[in-house]
Amino acid sequence: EVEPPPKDEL
Amino acid sequence: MNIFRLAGDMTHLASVLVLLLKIHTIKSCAGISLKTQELYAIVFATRYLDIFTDFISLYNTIMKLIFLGSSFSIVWYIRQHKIVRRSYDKDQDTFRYVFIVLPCIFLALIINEKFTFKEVMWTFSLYLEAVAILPQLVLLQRTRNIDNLTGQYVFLLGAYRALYILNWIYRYFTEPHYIHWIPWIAGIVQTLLYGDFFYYYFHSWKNNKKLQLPA
Repeated sequence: EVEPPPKDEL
Repeated sequence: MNIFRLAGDMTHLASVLVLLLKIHTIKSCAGISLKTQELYAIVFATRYLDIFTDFISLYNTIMKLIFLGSSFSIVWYIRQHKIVRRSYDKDQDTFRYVFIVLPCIFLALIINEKFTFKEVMWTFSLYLEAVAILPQLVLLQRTRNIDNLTGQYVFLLGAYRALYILNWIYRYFTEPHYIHWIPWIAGIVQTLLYGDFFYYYFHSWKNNKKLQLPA
């Protein structure tokens, strides 16, 4: 399972 | 970062800072719902738990700190400031927290991307943000008029929501695998809540008269 990218929105 | 996202962040930032600066300058919070402001402070506090664990960019970290600092400052002003707090009309701001917070906790526990503490808190913050404006809208309906302060504030918040939706559409078509159902649906619900308000806002602007919401 691929780690999702970090949440970059505010 | 695309232009919609940046413009969305800037209108969001403007909404909070305009409110804080005006409260600070005119020493009054008349027409502002403390409950909505407290809910927003909770939204930022629960969403930005990653502020010390994940570094995304300097922009991201600074914006998070500003949102946290300004939202808690607004709450402090309304609750604690010796002059400002006198202008807070507690009797009109009657929306019950439990009707908002409990469903959001419940939804976040059952509908989330991953059942971890941070992820559930993040999801909770999205659901809460979608409905946190409700006490403010109820207060507006109740007092039946909107001064410049609350009008601008709700207008800027609405612009932020609309721009974020454009940002998601843009990212969906330009970034591979950019699919986030939960923030999208919560965001659309939040934007729809503003739709009703906007109708009256533009109507009053067009007729150049003081805004009167229907009972």
